[in-house]
Amino acid sequence: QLTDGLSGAISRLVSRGKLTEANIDEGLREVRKALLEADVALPVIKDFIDKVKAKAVGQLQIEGVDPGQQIVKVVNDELVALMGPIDTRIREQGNGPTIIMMVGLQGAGKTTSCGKLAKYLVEKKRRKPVLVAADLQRPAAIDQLKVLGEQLGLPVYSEDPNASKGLTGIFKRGSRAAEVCKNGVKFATQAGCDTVILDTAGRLHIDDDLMKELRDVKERLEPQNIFLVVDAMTGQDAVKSAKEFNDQLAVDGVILTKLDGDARGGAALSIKAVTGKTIKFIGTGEKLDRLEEFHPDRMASRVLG
Amino acid sequence: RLLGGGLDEDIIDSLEEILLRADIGVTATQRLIGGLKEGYRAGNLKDQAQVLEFLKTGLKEKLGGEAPKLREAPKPPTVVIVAGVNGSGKTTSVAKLTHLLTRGGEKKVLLAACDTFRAAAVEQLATWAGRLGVDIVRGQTGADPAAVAHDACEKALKQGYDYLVIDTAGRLHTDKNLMRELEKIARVGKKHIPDSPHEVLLVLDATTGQNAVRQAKEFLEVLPVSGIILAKLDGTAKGGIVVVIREELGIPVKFVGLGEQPTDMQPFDAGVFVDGLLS
Ligand SMILES: Nc1nc2c(ncn2[C@@H]2O[C@H](COP(=O)(O)OP(=O)(O)OP(=O)(O)O)[C@@H](O)[C@H]2O)c(=O)[nH]1
Ligand SMILES: Nc1nc2c(ncn2[C@@H]2O[C@H](COP(=O)(O)OP(=O)(O)OP(=O)(O)O)[C@@H](O)[C@H]2O)c(=O)[nH]1
Ligand SMILES: [Mg+2]
Ligand SMILES: [Mg+2]
Repeated sequence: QLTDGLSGAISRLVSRGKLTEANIDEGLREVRKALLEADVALPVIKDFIDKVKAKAVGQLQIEGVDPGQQIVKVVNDELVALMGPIDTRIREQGNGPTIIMMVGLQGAGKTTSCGKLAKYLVEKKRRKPVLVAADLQRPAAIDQLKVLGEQLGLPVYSEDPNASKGLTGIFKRGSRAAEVCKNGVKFATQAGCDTVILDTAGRLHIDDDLMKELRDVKERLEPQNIFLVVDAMTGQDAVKSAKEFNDQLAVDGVILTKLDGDARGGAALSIKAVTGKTIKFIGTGEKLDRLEEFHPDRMASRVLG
Repeated sequence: RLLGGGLDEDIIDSLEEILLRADIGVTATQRLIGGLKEGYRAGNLKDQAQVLEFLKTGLKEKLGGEAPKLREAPKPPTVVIVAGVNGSGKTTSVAKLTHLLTRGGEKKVLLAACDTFRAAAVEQLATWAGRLGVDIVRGQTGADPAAVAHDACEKALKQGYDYLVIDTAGRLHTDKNLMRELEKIARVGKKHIPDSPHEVLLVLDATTGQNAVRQAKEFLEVLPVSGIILAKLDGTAKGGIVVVIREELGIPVKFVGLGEQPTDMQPFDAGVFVDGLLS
């Protein structure tokens, strides 16, 4: 069930006969190359190869299996184990609306994923969500979320980004987003809605002010779920940004977007390895019905190519 | 971060990590490291400083020398199409290009809002047009983007604009229909401006890994891509993949995006970029 790419490469290299430490090393060189081409981060590859080697060496006594295929099986199983388990759980709130906060780098797909998640929650979990437009800086970000809300027939809470501009001088920057979020939760409670999805502005993990803004939102709202939204075509940088977002916010899960493309998606492994947080959902298109639950075995095949 | 000044093959190998983590990719990295080892064995590279210099020179050569400028058509309007995958930074880059063109008060710029699909895409570009004081052509929601492009080309020609910059919807290069749509956007302009588009800029997100090469290949199949805008280089990603794209496809980087404001774009400087790759 693995595609021919890696299996083919390994079986060409690894001579017939039983598995030896020498041909394990040969096979693993191919694995390393495949994972690099799939955009898995280099430090993650190193740890992964060590783990796989230990497991493969542990199988040296097993006879009668093609050694190349044996290596591929160990690699695939280890990849699935590392990226799993399947966990689409969304933590609920006992008294008051369940809050889901969406964060991530610019352009990752947060706003679109807010819409998708809202649709999923309505259709699969019978929830009544409110979308909160907490991106006060991107031109027409609020409009974008409002359009999605209209398409879904769901309420969108928003405030004029220029409102209380006079007062903003008194409060330090970063309290506006938290303010909007807080008011959004109030609005949801009054409207009898049980879920709030907060759309935040994209930002760099190295922007101290904007990361502080997210910490403020977290502190003031105590969201039950913080989801990091990541573009599946992200390269080596995935470990840096994911680690920083997770270190500062302790995210609850990851949404990997744009998997309808042909990116191998090695970022999936990098992020799981470095944060320990599971990928809960994947985005597979621009339309709002394009959200699926994450399956580690399908991702493993894709990454291995 | 290299230790002391001494040189051996292990030290050369350790450079592999810097190159791979900069998204240069396996094949290009192996070739570069191979070249360094040859130089070392031939006795041409004797210390770390020389190795680094040799590497920088090699990378700069692959990037193609002098930074090309934004093209200007023999007679106005110059038609620029901005394309790329979803979320890469196209609309913001259009705003930045507009700022570069209009800040000196010299060029009269017209924008075309050819993303007629995504929620509030037209509003986003219209907001920038308002802030930058330039005119914008827009169609009805869900209008055929080629129709908007056609109208914009006609207006740009008849009303004496120097530049027409066309913002297109994000699309994955794997979507055949959307790639055909892009081809059509470029084609309809020729009715009024036969040698358009004069410049086609592919916007790449600097955080993108090896998939960027596939993106560049596929977009080049449908449009005469003449340059890359490498956006979001103000993050921690190095964008090394543009080295491979320049080498394999001949597409040069023309601009780098360094932030979210109209002033946050600069012409590509290979020297500065390569220093950043290896830092
Ligand atoms: N093909 C595809 N496109 C997607 C997917 N998810 C989002 N997009 C597109 O990616 C682009 C960016 O999506 P947004 O939702 O605006 O991203 P964002 O993270 O909110 O962006 P910022 O708020 O600017 O940081 C849009 O063109 C979306 O339609 C997906 O799963 N597949
Ligand atoms: N930090 C940083 N952010 C950028 C840069 N360029 C664009 N962005 C941000 O990236 C996000 C996406 O930018 P857009 O211009 O909407 O991207 P797009 O390619 O037009 O997106 P779609 O039309 O949805 O495909 C926005 O939040 C921008 O502010 C850049 O150079 N640096
Ligand atoms: Mg957004
Ligand atoms: Mg756009």
